[in-house]
Amino acid sequence: VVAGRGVAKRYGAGDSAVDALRGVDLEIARGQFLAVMGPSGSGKSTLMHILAGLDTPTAGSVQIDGREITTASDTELTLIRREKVGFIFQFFNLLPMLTAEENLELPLRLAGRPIDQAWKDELIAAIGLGNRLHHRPAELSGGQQQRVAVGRALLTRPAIIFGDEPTGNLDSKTSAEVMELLRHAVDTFGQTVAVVTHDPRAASYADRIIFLQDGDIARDEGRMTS
Amino acid sequence: VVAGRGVAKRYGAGDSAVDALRGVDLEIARGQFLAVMGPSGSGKSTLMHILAGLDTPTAGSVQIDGREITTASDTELTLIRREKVGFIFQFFNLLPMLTAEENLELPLRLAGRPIDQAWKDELIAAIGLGNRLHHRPAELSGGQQQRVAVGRALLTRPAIIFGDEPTGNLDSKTSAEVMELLRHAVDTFGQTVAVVTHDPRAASYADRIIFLQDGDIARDEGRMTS
Ligand SMILES: Nc1ncnc2c1ncn2[C@@H]1O[C@H](COP(=O)(O)OP(=O)(O)OP(=O)(O)O)[C@@H](O)[C@H]1O
Ligand SMILES: Nc1ncnc2c1ncn2[C@@H]1O[C@H](COP(=O)(O)OP(=O)(O)OP(=O)(O)O)[C@@H](O)[C@H]1O
Ligand SMILES: [Mg+2]
Ligand SMILES: [Mg+2]
Repeated sequence: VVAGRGVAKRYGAGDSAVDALRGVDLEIARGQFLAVMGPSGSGKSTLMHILAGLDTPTAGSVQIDGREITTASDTELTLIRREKVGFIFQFFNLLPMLTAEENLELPLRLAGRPIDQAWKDELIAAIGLGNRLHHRPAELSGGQQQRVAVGRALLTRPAIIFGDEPTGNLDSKTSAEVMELLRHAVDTFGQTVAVVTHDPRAASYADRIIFLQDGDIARDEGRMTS
Repeated sequence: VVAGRGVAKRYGAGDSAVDALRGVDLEIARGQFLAVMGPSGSGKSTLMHILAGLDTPTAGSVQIDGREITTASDTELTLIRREKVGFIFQFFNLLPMLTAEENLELPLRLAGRPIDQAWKDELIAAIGLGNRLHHRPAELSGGQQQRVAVGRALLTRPAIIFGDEPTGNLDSKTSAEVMELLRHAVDTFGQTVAVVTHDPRAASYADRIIFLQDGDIARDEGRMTS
């Protein structure tokens, strides 16, 4: 459902240039649960943003559901992202002036699509935010904000969900609940999920694990066995 | 060096009031390395902010180095914080217009204090940011920004360092380096450190672990044995 070929990202030029990604090839099949691991600064967030159409590569191509996004116009790209991509940001990107519930529903409302109330109720119960729906992000703990971001991505059921450290601020019990929720979406309705994580326990929920190092894929393996 | 008595924090009023902290008593002795754990939303960040003088409790008292901060004027409080407290925020709070190096040095420059160049060099090497000093936060990965925040708190050698999830965005190798750095500061020059963490491996560096639950201390134990 997502295919990146020769994806490269360079910042700056000359001696001080930083090659955040050095020509990465990656195909994510429909219904796959992928984990991306690697040292701090190895290019994980950069890769996720480029595959999700949130950033442009310096070289290479990226296709989402068959559509080449590196040559898409701004309008086309916005539409593809809105229809096909859910993103759980490393630092949440919630809108501070909206409540948790409004943040949850925002992508669907922007896309003019109806809200599946049963799925929404199931999500709210699973992420444990029932009594926080009317609070704004500033009134929520770090982990609560992260859970709103997770719910927001899952509610739209996009072609692919990218998560950048979706459990980085969560205790082990809540981390497990979030990963089970993502696993449940993959198993019950074929959601495709790709998460960056530093947590081996979170990675153990995935079907496939990729290890980045210095902007390149160092290893590509099936399920981690504990 | 820090003593909180009956520390309570209530948001809102009436039926919808949230008791983030319910009368917490906590003394942190000089040279102690304390870890604070507990479920998402249990009050950890709230407790840290109040003990550090960054937030006011609804009830109770807090003393830093013998100074009662709940009754201090704004000016006095700013001075106490600047002289005595270092804080590693859950979401870093770096200044976007300053480079990594400028962010590192900012608290010392604001306090008009000289920079210990040897300690600064040692820190930069330990947190692995040597080739990123002239980048601004937006040009740094999540983990790199977190390491700048860690370095900034350690550079000032304050009476106490509070860390809110200081390794939440770091891979295991870098997490270990950060915790070793904090441990090194405690062991070699008696730095007092209190960190909130969800990571049992990070907590294993501490001398004492406190578990919060629903705004109260549920357990208070010596070093975690693995
Ligand atoms: N301004 C506010 N209004 C209402 N409730 C608030 C406000 N700020 C914080 N809270 C609530 O206080 C509780 C404690 O929050 P706190 O940020 O201290 O939790 P935490 O233990 O740090 O959680 P996490 O592990 O998720 O970071 C949470 O339930 C949160 O929703
Ligand atoms: N605008 C920029 N200018 C220069 N270098 C940049 C810029 N943005 C990112 N980088 C560099 O690109 C590299 C990859 O960054 P990225 O955020 O993808 O890492 P990451 O694997 O997500 O790290 P972490 O685990 O710390 O979140 C880092 O070394 C970072 O310093
Ligand atoms: Mg990152
Ligand atoms: Mg917190």
